[in-house]
Amino acid sequence: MLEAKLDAASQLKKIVEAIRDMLGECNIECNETGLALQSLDKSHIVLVSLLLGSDGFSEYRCDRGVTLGLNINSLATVLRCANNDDILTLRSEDRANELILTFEDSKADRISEFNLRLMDIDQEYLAIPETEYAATVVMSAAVLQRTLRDLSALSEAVTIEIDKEGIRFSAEGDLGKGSTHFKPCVDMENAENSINITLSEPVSLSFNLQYFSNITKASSLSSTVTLQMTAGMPAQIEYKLPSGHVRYYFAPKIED
Amino acid sequence: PPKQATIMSFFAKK
Repeated sequence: MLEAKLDAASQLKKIVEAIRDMLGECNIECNETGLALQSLDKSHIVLVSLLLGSDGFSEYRCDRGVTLGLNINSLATVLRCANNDDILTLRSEDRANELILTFEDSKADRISEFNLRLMDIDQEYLAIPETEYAATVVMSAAVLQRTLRDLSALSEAVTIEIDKEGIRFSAEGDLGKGSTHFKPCVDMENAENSINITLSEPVSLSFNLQYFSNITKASSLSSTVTLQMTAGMPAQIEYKLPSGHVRYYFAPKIED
Repeated sequence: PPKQATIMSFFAKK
C-alpha cells in the first residue's frame, strides 16, 4: 500500500497545475523511493517526467510497487478542494481501484476525504537517452517565463541561441521582430537572478511558444530553471523540487 | 518553414 503525507497541500497543487494542461490520463508509479510519472502531451511534442522522492514527504510508506492510473484533470479538480496549508495524505491499498486523498486543517479540526477512481491505463514508456548537452543555462524561472510571454505577442515560435556571449531569445512575425539577450552574470544578493552558462559548442533551436508557455507554468515550483540544448535534439527543461524534479523534454522545430 | 518535430522521432519506446 501507499501512504504519503505532505505538510502543505500547495506542494502537490503547484505540481499538478504545472502539468495538467499538457497531460490527460497517465500512470503515477509509486515505490519505496517515491512517486514517478512519465507521459507525452497529447500532441507528442513534450515529454513530461516527474520525480517526487520519498524524502520530499513528511511521512512516506510504500511497501510494494503501486501504479496509480489517474486523470490529471480529475486530480487537479479534487486538489482544488484543499487549502494551500492543509496537511495532505495520499493513500491507496494494494490493487485498490481508488486513491484516497485527505486534507487536514490541524487548527480547525477539519478533515476532508476524497476518493478518486483509478483507471487501467495501458501506457508506453520512452527510453530517455543519457545525453551530454552542448549548452546548459541556469536562469531565473520567472525571467524565462516573462521573456517568452513577451515574444509570444510577435510569433508562434521562438529561436533560442546560446553561445559564450550569452543566451538570446528572438521571434519574428507579421508585425515585426523582437529579441532579448542575457549575458552570463552573477547576482550575489539574489542568486536566482544569476545567469550561468556552460557550453561545449554554440547551439540554436526553435520552439513553439504555446507549448513553451505551458512548460513555464512550472515557474511557481522553483526560483530557477535549467535549460539544456543540443542542436537537432529535444531541449531538457528542468525545475528542481526539494526532493525530485519536473522535467520537460521539448521537441524543436526542424528545417526540412 | 521549419516543421514541428515530435518526441517519438528522438526517443525510442522502452
